[in-house]
This record gives sequence, C-alpha cells and structure tokens, in this order.
Amino acid sequence: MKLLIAVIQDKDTSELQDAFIKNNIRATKLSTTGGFLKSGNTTYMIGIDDEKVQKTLDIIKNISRTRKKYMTPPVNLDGGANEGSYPVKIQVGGATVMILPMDAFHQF
Amino acid sequence: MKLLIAVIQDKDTSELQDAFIKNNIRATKLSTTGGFLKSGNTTYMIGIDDEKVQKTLDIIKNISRTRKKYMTPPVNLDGGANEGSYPVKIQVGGATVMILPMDAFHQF
Amino acid sequence: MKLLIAVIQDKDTSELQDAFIKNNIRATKLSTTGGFLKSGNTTYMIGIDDEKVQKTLDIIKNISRTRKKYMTPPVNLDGGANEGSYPVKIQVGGATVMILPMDAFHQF
Ligand SMILES: Nc1ncnc2c1ncn2[C@@H]1O[C@@H]2COP(=O)(O)O[C@H]3[C@@H](O)[C@H](n4cnc5c(N)ncnc54)O[C@@H]3COP(=O)(O)O[C@H]2[C@H]1O
Ligand SMILES: Nc1ncnc2c1ncn2[C@@H]1O[C@@H]2COP(=O)(O)O[C@H]3[C@@H](O)[C@H](n4cnc5c(N)ncnc54)O[C@@H]3COP(=O)(O)O[C@H]2[C@H]1O
Ligand SMILES: Nc1ncnc2c1ncn2[C@@H]1O[C@@H]2COP(=O)(O)O[C@H]3[C@@H](O)[C@H](n4cnc5c(N)ncnc54)O[C@@H]3COP(=O)(O)O[C@H]2[C@H]1O
Repeated sequence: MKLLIAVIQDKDTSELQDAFIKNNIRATKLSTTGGFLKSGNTTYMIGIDDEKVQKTLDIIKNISRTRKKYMTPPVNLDGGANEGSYPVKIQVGGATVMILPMDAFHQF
Repeated sequence: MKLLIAVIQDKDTSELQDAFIKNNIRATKLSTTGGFLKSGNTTYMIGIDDEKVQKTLDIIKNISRTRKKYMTPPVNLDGGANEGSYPVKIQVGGATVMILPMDAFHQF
Repeated sequence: MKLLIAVIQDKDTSELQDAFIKNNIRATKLSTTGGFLKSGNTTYMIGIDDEKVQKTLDIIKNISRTRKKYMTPPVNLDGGANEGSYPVKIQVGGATVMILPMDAFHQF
C-alpha cells in the first residue's frame, strides 16, 4: 500500500469526493492553508493499494488539475453600461500529490 | 523510528490520550473528516521508536477498536408507553492505522 | 524528494513562513494540538528536494528552536509597589521535525 497526500483547491472537493466514493477510494480530509497565498485549501490522506495508485492519480488529475475557465466579472455596481463585463479567462484548480511508502495498514 | 497515522472516532480520544501519556507515547492531534460519512473524526500523528510500535498498536486496538455497545434509544417524546425503549446493540469505535517509515527525527 | 513534517509553536509561524517564502520552500500548514499539553500548535508539511533538506532544517532550527527569553510578568494588579515585576527567564519555542521518504511528487 501507499499513502497519497493530495493538496487541492476547496472548490474541487465535492466533485473529487463523489469520484472517490464511486471508485471505492477510502480517504480522510484535512482543512489546510497554503504556505504562500495563506488561503484555505484541502488535503486528502488516502491509504491505497499499489495497483490503484495510478487510477487515483488519474481521478485527481481529471477533476482538480489547473485549468482555464471563462468567468464574467461581477457587473459594474454603478449601473453604467456594462462595457467592462466581457468574460475573461482565469486560472483555477491545481493539485499537488505526494506518494509515500507504507510499511503496514491496520484496521481494528 | 516510524510515523503512525491513526484515524479514530472523536469519542475515543480522551481515553486514548490518557493511555498515550501514561505510556509516554508522544503524539500530535489533527481534527479531520471522514471521506465517506463526512462526519468529524480525529487523526493522531505519532513518531515512535520501532520497538514501541507494537505496544502503541495494542493500546489503540484495546481502546478504539470497533465494538458493540448496548444503548437505550431516547424515550418516546410523546410520553406514550415506553414500549420502544429496550436497549439495542449498536456498533461504535473503529481505528485505521497507517505505519510509515521515517528517515530521521529531530528536536530543536 | 522528502516529506518534512514540522511541529512548531504558533508564535513562531509568521517568521518561519517568511523565511520559507524567501528561500522558495513550498509548504502546507495544518492547525494541530499537542498530545500532552493539549494546547494549539502548528504543523507544516513540506515536500522538498533532497539537497534542500539540510537548509530547511537549519531555517526551522534558527527560527523555532527552544530558547530562553526574558519576560516581565504582568504588573501586580493591586497597584502595590511593583516589586514582583523583575524580568524572569522563561522557555519558549521548540520544533519537532520528522523526515519521511517520498516515492513520487506530482503537480497537475
Ligand atoms: N512542495 C510542496 N510541499 C507542500 N505543499 C505544497 C508543495 N507545493 C505546493 N503545495 C501546496 O499546494 C498548494 C498549491 O500549490 P501550487 O504549486 O499549485 O500553486 C502555488 C504556486 O503556483 C505559487 N507559489 C507558491 N510558493 C511560491 C513561491 N515561493 N514563489 C512563487 N510562487 C509560489 O502559489 C500557489 C499557491 O501556493 P500555496 O503555498 O498558497 O498553496 C500550495 C501548498 O498548500
Ligand atoms: N466507499 C465505501 N463504501 C462502503 N462503505 C464505506 C466506504 N467508505 C467508507 N465506508 C465505511 O464508512 C465508514 C466511515 O468512513 P469515513 O470515510 O467517513 O471515515 C474513515 C476515514 O476517515 C478513515 N479511513 C479508513 N480507511 C482509510 C484509508 N484507506 N485511507 C485514509 N483514511 C481511511 O477512517 C475512517 C473510518 O473508517 P472505517 O473503515 O472504520 O469505516 C468506514 C467504512 O466502514
Ligand atoms: N509524556 C510526557 N511526559 C513528560 N513531558 C512530556 C510528555 N509529552 C510531552 N511532554 C513535554 O510537553 C511538551 C509539549 O508536548 P505536546 O504533546 O503538547 O506537543 C508536542 C507534540 O505536538 C509534538 N511532538 C513531540 N514529539 C512528538 C512525537 N514523537 N510524535 C508526534 N508529535 C510529537 O511536538 C510538540 C512539542 O513537543 P516537545 O517535545 O518540544 O515538548 C513537549 C515535551 O517537553
């Protein structure tokens, strides 16, 4: 078995959580803080069989990788003509995953 | 030395904590969340000498293993005859423990 | 790469955080609790290249090692002559660092 430690953005957690349950990936969630941006993020600890490591990485990658999204900035509150409000491309998501060797796994 | 990561039920923490102190087992506690039930649980990180690993596992097993307990359901609030309130057997506790190799341990 | 798990006192975090950023040491912060004193402390998870491990240990040691500090106890609230308020030496800080082997590091 291996221990996967995956640090992801808060907004990707519910989709990732559902994918874990669907694929019978057991996990424990921690609320954490980014060292640089000092904003909240989420860390999963996942004890997983060696042969399921790649599949787990693929799930994390598909759901929480860094990606571009179009977002329309909030409407100009002055009520003026909405000229500033075209959709802009912003970067969201991102996942950092560390894979650690595990000597033993027990459940009591 | 090894790093033990033990995920246990919140209600077993105070008894487990006392047993750690009595047996000079040093630990750091994290508040965590179960991936499946999404309810709060507790994770201990325990840096421990190789020859104390088995003893630590025995303590965790004795105090926080899954076990059956008799509980009397809350009394029927309508005040009717208490027929529904015989003790029932429910399952409590449970511990998941992952043992990781450790390259070095420092205290400054 | 290695995973460093460093448990430090809360009051050393902002200085340590700044030193990590200055030295491009990437980290994730967890709010934790001491097993013995049951008071809040801080744990950093740091995925770091093998050749930067020593430098990271030196930074943690310099900023958060156990040290003596002179502190003047709060003034005697009865307003009496301030005879009790000479500076006394107290112990602060302290860092516990565990270094774990890492099989792989991914960023998506
Ligand atoms: N080696 C490692 N060990 C432990 N945890 C790690 C790690 N690498 C990343 N993380 C965790 O993953 C979060 C996202 O990292 P990412 O590299 O995608 O995104 C980073 C990166 O693009 C940038 N960044 C971080 N440190 C930087 C630095 N010293 N200089 C420039 N940019 C930095 O800021 C973003 C947010 O960083 P933040 O620290 O708030 O949040 C980080 C941190 O919580
Ligand atoms: N996909 C699934 N399908 C059906 N039943 C499922 C399931 N995932 C979990 N369960 C059941 O629900 C209980 C609570 O899981 P939870 O993820 O909330 O809370 C878990 C989780 O926080 C942690 N845990 C268990 N296995 C883990 C692993 N391999 N890696 C990381 N954390 C684990 O220990 C807690 C207790 O686990 P335990 O096995 O005693 O008890 C589990 C298990 O009996
Ligand atoms: N059974 C015991 N008998 C007598 N004195 C005891 C004791 N357990 C702890 N102490 C003392 O109390 C201080 C605070 O421990 P605490 O467990 O609250 O807070 C600890 C704990 O959160 C963590 N820690 C230390 N050793 C650890 C280990 N082997 N594994 C995991 N976490 C550890 O680092 C914090 C500071 O540890 P540090 O050694 O500098 O300082 C410790 C130590 O001087």
